[in-house]
Amino acid sequence: MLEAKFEEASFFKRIIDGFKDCVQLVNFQCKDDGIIAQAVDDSRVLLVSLEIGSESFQTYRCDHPITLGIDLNSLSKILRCGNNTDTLTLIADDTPDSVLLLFEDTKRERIAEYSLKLMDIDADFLKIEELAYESTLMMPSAEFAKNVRDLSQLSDSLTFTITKETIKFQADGDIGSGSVILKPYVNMDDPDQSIKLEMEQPVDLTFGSKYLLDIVKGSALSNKVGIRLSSEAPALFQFDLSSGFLQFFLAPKFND
Amino acid sequence: KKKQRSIEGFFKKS
Repeated sequence: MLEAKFEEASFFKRIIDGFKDCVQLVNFQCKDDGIIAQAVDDSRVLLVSLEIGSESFQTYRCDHPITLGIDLNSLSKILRCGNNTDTLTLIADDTPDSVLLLFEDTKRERIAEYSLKLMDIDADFLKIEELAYESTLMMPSAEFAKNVRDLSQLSDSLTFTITKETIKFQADGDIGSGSVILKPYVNMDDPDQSIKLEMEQPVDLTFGSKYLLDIVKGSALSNKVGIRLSSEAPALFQFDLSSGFLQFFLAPKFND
Repeated sequence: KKKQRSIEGFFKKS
């Protein structure tokens, strides 16, 4: 039996909105310590990995491991039916055909109940090992999203160049070119606005704009984004939850 | 011209 209650339905909605545009069919694995999910986009370039720890729920109970195969388009339709400040409880039995979504407005004693049919999704679960990264950067997620959206207008590829003291995002396209250069910066009043850079090796990597535009949709989940880069591994973009995270692993473009 | 790499090969199936 799974009974997982979010204090606010908007929290789960923001999680799903953070990655529903790049993957559609996702197995959510529910265990006693929380819910994890993983999916690769159709072009096999972007891997999404989600972990919602049991601490992220108001109450959480899962007696047996359960896999919920969910079409995110369908889930989104139901999530739009709840009010943001409703509590949301996910309920499923041990061998479920469907998952129940219960929206409750505790002040008004209004209860809305939806049942979502589950799917049998044939997808491999990949083992994500800790990779070695050459540069790690932490910056405000809204600022990263703006840079990606601005520069993506110019080119279908963006180049990230990290040197000792500088982070450079660059686009070079048919209508022109653009770049944004950032330096590490400490904001004492609002630490989330700081930019931190740890560089072990300089990095010069190119990524597809369309994937980066999908990744920045995770910005609604966290004020900060962690970016880990290596010439030998997919880049990791991470948005932290109070307990858990939404991660995107993006394979770079390389010289033909 | 740069080519897009695939994510596969970086992660093992578990």
